[in-house]
Amino acid sequence: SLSDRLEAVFKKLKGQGSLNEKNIRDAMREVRMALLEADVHLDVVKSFIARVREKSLGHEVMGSLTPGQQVIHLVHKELIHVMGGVNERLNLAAQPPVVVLMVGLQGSGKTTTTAKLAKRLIEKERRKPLLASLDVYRPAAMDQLATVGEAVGAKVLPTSVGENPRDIAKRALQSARMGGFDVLLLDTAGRLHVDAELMTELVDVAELVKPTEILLVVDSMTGQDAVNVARSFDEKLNVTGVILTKTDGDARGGAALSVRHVTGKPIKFLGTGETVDGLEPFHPDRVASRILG
Amino acid sequence: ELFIGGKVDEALLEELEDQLVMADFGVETASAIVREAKERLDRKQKKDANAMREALRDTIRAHLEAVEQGVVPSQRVHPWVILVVGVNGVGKTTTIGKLAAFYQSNHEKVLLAAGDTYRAAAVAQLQKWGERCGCLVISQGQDADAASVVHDAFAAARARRYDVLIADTAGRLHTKSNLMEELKKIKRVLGRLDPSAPHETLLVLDGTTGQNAISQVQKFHEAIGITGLVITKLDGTAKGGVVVGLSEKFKLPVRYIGVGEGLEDLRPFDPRQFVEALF
Ligand SMILES: Nc1nc2c(ncn2[C@@H]2O[C@H](COP(=O)(O)OP(=O)(O)OP(=O)(O)O)[C@@H](O)[C@H]2O)c(=O)[nH]1
Ligand SMILES: Nc1nc2c(ncn2[C@@H]2O[C@H](COP(=O)(O)OP(=O)(O)OP(=O)(O)O)[C@@H](O)[C@H]2O)c(=O)[nH]1
Ligand SMILES: [Mg+2]
Ligand SMILES: [Mg+2]
Repeated sequence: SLSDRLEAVFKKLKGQGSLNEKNIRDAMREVRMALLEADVHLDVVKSFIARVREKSLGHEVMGSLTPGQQVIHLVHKELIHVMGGVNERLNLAAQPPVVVLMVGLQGSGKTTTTAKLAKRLIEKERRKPLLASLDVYRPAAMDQLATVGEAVGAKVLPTSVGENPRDIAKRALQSARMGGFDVLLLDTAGRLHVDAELMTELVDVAELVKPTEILLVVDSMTGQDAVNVARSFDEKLNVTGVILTKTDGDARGGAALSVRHVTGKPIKFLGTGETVDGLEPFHPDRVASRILG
Repeated sequence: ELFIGGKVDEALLEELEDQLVMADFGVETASAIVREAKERLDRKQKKDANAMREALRDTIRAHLEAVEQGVVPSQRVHPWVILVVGVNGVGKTTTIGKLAAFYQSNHEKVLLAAGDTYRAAAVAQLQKWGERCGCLVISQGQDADAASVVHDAFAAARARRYDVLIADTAGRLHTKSNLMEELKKIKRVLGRLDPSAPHETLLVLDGTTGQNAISQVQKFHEAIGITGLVITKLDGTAKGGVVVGLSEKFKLPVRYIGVGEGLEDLRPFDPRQFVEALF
């Protein structure tokens, strides 16, 4: 583990002494390796290490913590600082129906997460959400949303054959208004950030329905590509938050740091399972500990 | 830009390692590959940056070719059973649709088993793919026993003389032991019908996955024995570099890559093309 590796770096430094240039350099090499193994993007690691190095220089090694533990403490503290100390909630402060748009790469967990959010809105926030699928491409995508949506007691917009995503979005907004729904959750088709046509489709939909939340759904086992995806989606849409899914596995989840670093947007929730109650508010300290391994 | 002329110094080697890390090679593999490429370069006449680029490509390709396996022989058992497994959302069901079309284009009669009896609309999704390629899909609907569906599909494949049976399974995280047990059960059931089945067990990996791919391969391989990998979503910007370390560690061939969401978007894995796409 990182703490064992740091102990090895510092085992010559006993009792008093400060973290200096030389032992910091060795320690930072270990931290760099740990973060890369955790899938944090290389550029993000470099900038992160530079900050931690600065904070460690001249730091007095005192008290009951070993130098290795002190470095871990500084790294952990900086990780939490970067990832957003306070966990932010879903922004529902808008004229109803508040529109939430779910976006992200193929298979990241958007449809499942839409149902999880609906359950949370119904049970915890006492809201009445309407769910709608804009996914006209994936076989049985609309069936999937209808099934999981109804399973949590949410209304799902009925589908109409041959409709395009822009028209479905308009119809969904209208139905949400007419039906007195407080929130409109829009599930979209998975797409590549480099697919110009599909990214334009998303920009057009956002223009039509003016979402209060645009949530980027990211698979927690994503590797270096997380920065490319996050940057593109954020540049085109100005996302308002991120949801990291499949955190019930053993992926270290460094994508969380990469995405946060590149977009500055808050990670709002974590997907913690396949069932509809597998959603938790983002806990920066837990995610930080896991990245460190 | 990285390779135009110039000499091969420590700075270039570090830069190359960085490039590999950003392609998801992983720190250890990136550094080992660059070291090996440098040794290859040292044995050459020309030692400039361009030669280093060649050495790097040759090294990576060599690692991938070492575990590459030829096309499956045509004299096969009937039905030839392919079990498709992997974690959630990687592209198993879509890959099966593409594989079915691929085998059919070689005049093989393909049957599909809707072994995902868990996720919402999973059976409907596979049925749609079956329609697209004109393949029969054996299913029992949601919450049926997955092993029982696969059992029925095998019986149908054998009775009606199908050439290939492809079994879809529910996505599952490799860390969930009860779900891995379900896979073992499916394998046992197939083994009782034909001791050599499944003849191919494909683990599907998402091309955007980072170092967690190692844990995925490890756990699935330990549980049921994997015979080949499929890397999907390489039509995005992810490079899938983790396969280089995987080939070293597990000696498993990459069979196919997925390069899109359509029926035609499957390619047999070509190490040369893969390396070209890296840089
Ligand atoms: N274990 C686990 N599985 C999850 C989680 N979130 C989603 N999944 C699973 O991941 C797979 C993909 O989920 P979907 O909701 O279909 O993903 P999607 O983003 O809508 O996919 P596309 O619409 O094809 O882009 C399914 O098998 C889900 O059950 C999670 O937090 N944990
Ligand atoms: N761009 C791209 N998308 C792909 C590729 N392969 C699959 N997909 C998409 O990835 C998403 C998930 O595919 P599925 O086939 O449902 O994945 P799965 O592994 O069966 O998912 P679960 O059964 O829920 O575990 C869908 O939107 C597919 O269209 C590929 O090679 N390229
Ligand atoms: Mg979906
Ligand atoms: Mg599937």
